[in-house]
Amino acid sequence: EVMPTLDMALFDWTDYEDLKPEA
Amino acid sequence: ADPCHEEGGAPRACVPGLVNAALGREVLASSTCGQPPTQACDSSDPRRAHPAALLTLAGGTASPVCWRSDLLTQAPLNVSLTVPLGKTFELVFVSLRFCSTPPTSVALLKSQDHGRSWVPLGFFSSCCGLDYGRLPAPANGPAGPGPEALCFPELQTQPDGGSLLAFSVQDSSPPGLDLDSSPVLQDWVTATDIRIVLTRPAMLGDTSDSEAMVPYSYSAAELQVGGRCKCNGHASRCLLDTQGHLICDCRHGTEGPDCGRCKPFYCDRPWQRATAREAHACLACSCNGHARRCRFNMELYRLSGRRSGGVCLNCRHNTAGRHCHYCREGFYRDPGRAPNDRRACRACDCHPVGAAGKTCNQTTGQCPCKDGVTGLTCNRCAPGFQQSRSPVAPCVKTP
Repeated sequence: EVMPTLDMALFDWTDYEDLKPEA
Repeated sequence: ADPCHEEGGAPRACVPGLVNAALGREVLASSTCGQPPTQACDSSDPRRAHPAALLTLAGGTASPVCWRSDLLTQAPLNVSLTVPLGKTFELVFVSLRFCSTPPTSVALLKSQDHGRSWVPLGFFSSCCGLDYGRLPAPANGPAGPGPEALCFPELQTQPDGGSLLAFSVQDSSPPGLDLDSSPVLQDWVTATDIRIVLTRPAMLGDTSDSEAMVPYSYSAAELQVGGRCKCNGHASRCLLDTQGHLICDCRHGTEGPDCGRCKPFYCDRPWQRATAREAHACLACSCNGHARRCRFNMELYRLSGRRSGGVCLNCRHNTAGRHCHYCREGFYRDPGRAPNDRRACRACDCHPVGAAGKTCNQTTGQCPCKDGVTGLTCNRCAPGFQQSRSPVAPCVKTP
């Protein structure tokens, strides 16, 4: 089974702003 | 044929040919006749001038043929002839032909630092003790283990009755001493300049009584300094550089006027003089084509069994290590490319959320994945997991 790649748009960065990778 | 390499390309010791190192060189005489002019010598008239340049004239027949000193009427009676050779040579012999009655005492000196300091090579005198404070040379060479400046009792007489100063380095070295294996002999034959000091004229008796002296002048020709351009076994010839300086045409990864050091990238082992047995070529550092500079590390050299001590500097193309033989952090070896390929190291490219770090396995390229995450770059959820909204735990078990 090939899983889809992680969708960055789905992540909620509210509590992890400092971890958010630069675009 | 390349004298410095075997047919198969292996390095071998090579030396420039034997030459007269004084030929065409300027000679500095402490006294030369003709100033002021006399009946016999006038420095401003080529037909009656006896300049020191005649001693080392290259080619042609000059007339007059001999250098002549000024008339020596009072002490000091020393006259020196100095020949800067322009670079280091390994001496074989020195000779000087006298055009008139030769002096009874002559000292031969050499410099290894272009005339800053001088050491004696030998003396010629019928009064070794009186003139130089030395015993006459033993018939079978020096008694000590190394070469030494001996005092030879007389000059050579030529078939035509003339006299010749003939000095051979062999005469002042103990028999059996080998240039390849004796650093002392190597030092002994090395010279940048030669000086001949004509110490005492033959025709003068008591030199302390200047009133009793008969006017006398030294006269000589054909000053020869037989030797080989010193290249430490790493060149077969010497050339003039762009500034007119004589330099070795260095091979074996060496450089410098005498091939006395390794070229910048050729420092995998220490510099050594070549011998007949072993060329001791400087070896290039092994950097897989990813570095242009390296340095020598004696500790590593010893640890390697005296095989390799080079450490590559500033490895490029994302490589690292002593030989630029592995990839730097954040990169991994592409198995499809050769180690010297510019693109041999690929970026790990670990996923910013799915991976637990940015450093992947250097061989496989596998990034460290968070729980439930899979893939070489940790960019997918593993089977049985699904993407969450939390960047801390991007994949959670499927309910």
